[in-house]
Amino acid sequence: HQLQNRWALWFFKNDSSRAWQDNLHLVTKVDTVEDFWAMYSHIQLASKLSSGCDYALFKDGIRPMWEDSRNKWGGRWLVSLAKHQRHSKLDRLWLETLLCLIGESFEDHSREVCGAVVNIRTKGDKISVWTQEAENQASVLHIGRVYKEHLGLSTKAIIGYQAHADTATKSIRNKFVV
Amino acid sequence: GKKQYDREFLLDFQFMPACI
Repeated sequence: HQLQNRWALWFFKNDSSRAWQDNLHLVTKVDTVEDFWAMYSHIQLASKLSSGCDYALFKDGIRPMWEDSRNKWGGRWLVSLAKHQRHSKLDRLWLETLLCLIGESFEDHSREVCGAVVNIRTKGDKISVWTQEAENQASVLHIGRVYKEHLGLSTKAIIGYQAHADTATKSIRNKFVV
Repeated sequence: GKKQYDREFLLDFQFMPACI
């Protein structure tokens, strides 16, 4: 069962003696439902990774970094988890995120999606969905609303969208919330 | 057409043995 897009899985392992980009490794690419599950069942669950590690699933040709031309003007819907949620929620939310991506859950706005990242951090893990144009309000909001619904977050929970350009200059603010 | 799959469809493949 062919996917709409080919997706690349990346793994980041923090080693401060090396440059950031040297810690980023392409694991594999998948373009069928069957290959996606073969990949998923062969890698560690996100909750089993050590702190400082990331997984990223991005469309083929887009590197999981702000600097990529397809990310440069974009941003991310960010889900921040509390420390205790690593064992109760992280793996389920990350899998739902992956299924939204490969299943093209955002209808026509799926073309705005670049990928998703899970950051494993001592302070609290994070999951984000990256889109390519932070100024494209209609797409960003549609993706945010559908994503929140797929994660099963309560209507009281608020998730925010941040432009990478703001994050890069540390002037972090929510450009949109749903 | 665009290949869209909902989560239930995708999950059905999770534990399916690979075809050889």
